[in-house]
Amino acid sequence: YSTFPLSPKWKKEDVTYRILNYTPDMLQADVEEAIAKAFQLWSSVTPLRFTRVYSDQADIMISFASGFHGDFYPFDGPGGTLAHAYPPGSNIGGDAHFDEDETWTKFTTYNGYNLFLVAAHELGHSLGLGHSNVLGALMYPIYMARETRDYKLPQDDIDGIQALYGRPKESPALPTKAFPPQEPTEMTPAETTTEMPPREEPTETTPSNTPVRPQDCDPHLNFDAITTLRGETLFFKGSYVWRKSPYFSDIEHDTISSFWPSLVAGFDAAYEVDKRDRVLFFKDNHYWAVRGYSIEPGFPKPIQNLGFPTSVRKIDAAVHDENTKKTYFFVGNKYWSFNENTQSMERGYPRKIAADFHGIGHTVDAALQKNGLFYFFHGANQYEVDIKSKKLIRKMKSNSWFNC
Amino acid sequence: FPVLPEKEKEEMQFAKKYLENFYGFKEEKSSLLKWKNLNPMADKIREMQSFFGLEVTGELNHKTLAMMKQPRCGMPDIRS
Repeated sequence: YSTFPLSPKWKKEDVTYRILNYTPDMLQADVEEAIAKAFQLWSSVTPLRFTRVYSDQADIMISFASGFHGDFYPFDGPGGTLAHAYPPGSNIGGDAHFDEDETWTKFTTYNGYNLFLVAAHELGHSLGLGHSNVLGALMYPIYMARETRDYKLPQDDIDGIQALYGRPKESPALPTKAFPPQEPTEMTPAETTTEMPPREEPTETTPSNTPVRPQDCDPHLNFDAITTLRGETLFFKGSYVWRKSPYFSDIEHDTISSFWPSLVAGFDAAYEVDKRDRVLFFKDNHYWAVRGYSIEPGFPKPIQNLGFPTSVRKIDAAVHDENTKKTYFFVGNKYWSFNENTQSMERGYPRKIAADFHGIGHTVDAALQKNGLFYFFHGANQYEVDIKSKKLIRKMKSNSWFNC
Repeated sequence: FPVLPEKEKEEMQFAKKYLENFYGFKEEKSSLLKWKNLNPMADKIREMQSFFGLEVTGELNHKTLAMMKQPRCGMPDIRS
């Protein structure tokens, strides 16, 4: 952990806070709950008590703003900087600002930043903590989506805040007090936001049951999805990525979150339209577009946007043919052809896979185009196909790309 | 990932801004100072790589750039 130079801290135990305005991304009650919960995290490990006030100057003033917003640190639009806060002191000291150009949410899914997690981090600054270089610490500078139910403050953050304020006096600190609810005097009326219907939270695998990465040359190795990306080839399974590149000889082992932290693990399909430097990832009935490390704004989108009927709830595999500008989507024993130029599904589809791809008599887990040939993966095997003659050339192990 | 050629300069600009915001990087204006410290940006890149536990090379490689592009808090990482 770290503190600010000269370790500024509040010289009292009763600290006030005030919520100046709201984000239209969330219900106001959810904003208030997220912030109260964030204060509770810090009061539970220190003698500090936080009280919400509704008018005049509070020690910690909380607001949402975008771009230039009256201090010397303008926000930067979606992504990048999410929020900032000032160390304890008068006036702007202690204040926390949240970038309204972000999408704020009470969930820990991929469409938005969890306000409780970001607020808890920023309030750490408002109390006098600087950044920690301990990966996993709350005061680590980079946003990491994580389970927030029963969120426990990591030890590094407890050590840091107790170095400033000591331990709580009595049994776990009093819950954050609020004055008896009164009509707050000023509210920037945020348009009522219809809260996103709660999506089933992706089952977060806790570290204890995180599946282990299979060995590169495991003869049973199979993949969820495969795509090219700027001349490289990425193989996905669960949260793991195998990266094969012409720029370095060995296979690089990564995780999805190391490239795209806000994407969940377990893709169903992926493909690149390399004339557009764009890769699409599919999971359940949604898809994302990425350009390098950046997720294009406005995603995820429902796969029905591509022309799938609502009866299709997920796809098995996808591959783009650079020669014909068509993308093939595989679902069960059928496949669709999507015209990337017109951005629409072609007529006469779906068709049976077996009818057009001789030798591919089963479902397809993943698909790849490399050097003009197509590779269809099914379990631990892959089938090399010449798409022009639609002839099966040979069958190999799925991991034959890993120089086994 | 390989950087598309025309993006190279853009990435360098982005990295400079990042190091200014979070690591107190200041581009040397006077040529004398520039001569003294050939590449002040490399020092700041090393400082950032060390903070995040990356391999400390002083070069703006893809992992370093990827780390810079992660959504984050707007406060500096070094005490300033």
